[in-house]
Amino acid sequence: RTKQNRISHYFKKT
Amino acid sequence: MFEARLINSVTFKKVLDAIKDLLNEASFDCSEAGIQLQAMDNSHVSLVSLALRSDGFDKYRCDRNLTMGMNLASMSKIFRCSSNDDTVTIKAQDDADTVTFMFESKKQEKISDYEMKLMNLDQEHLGIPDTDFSCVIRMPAGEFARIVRDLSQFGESIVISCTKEGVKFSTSGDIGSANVKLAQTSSFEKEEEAVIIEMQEPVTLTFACQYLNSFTKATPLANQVQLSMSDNVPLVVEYQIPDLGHLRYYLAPKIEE
Repeated sequence: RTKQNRISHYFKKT
Repeated sequence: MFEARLINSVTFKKVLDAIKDLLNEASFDCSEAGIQLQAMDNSHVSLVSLALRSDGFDKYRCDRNLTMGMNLASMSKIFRCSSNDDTVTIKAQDDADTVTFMFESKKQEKISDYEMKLMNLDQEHLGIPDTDFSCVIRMPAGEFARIVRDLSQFGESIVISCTKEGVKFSTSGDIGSANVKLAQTSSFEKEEEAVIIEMQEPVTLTFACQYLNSFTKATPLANQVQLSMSDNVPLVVEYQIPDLGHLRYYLAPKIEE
């Protein structure tokens, strides 16, 4: 099974 | 005062077509350097990043930095009222709550303008770190669109696997599985037909078809697409807009639970 991460998991808010 | 003039409205139409699948509205950040847009799709899985350089416009003036929040469906309606070869001028006053799009036909016999209300959007800017990617693949944009479309019929995800031999796109679902392998081209007649792979380390990552399909809406903008991958970081799908800028999509990979 795979899960979908969110993009904000990788890129932090500035 | 902000004013940006582009010789052919069709370029902007293509940009809108390329982002309106993923975004309902977006903020266009205008500065002396040009127009930039960064926005996540509604489900926050992908990120769209558009940059249009001021020197790519026929005329460009931006006295003060300004952010214009626009509804992309409304913007598309307006651009549908223009012919592909109309000259488009985008105008806004400083601190304005509207933006004006003016279309001029090539022979100047028809001039139309459309004023659109701007929106106040909550902006969430994400910092995109510089990454040395393990694999960078350049291939014909049409071929990438074709592969994503074909494989999407069979599964919800596509596994992209890049080695020095080539790149493999795979999927599997209820009816079976599918694989498409592309070898690096050793000789090609036209540069836009080339498949070029720069690999430091082999990479295999899984991505949702739905988003890849949305990205390929940018295909009319460029002959080639560039895919950049490293383990455990988002895929970058990049289209260069000739003489004007680029459109990049970032997509978080699917990971094993």
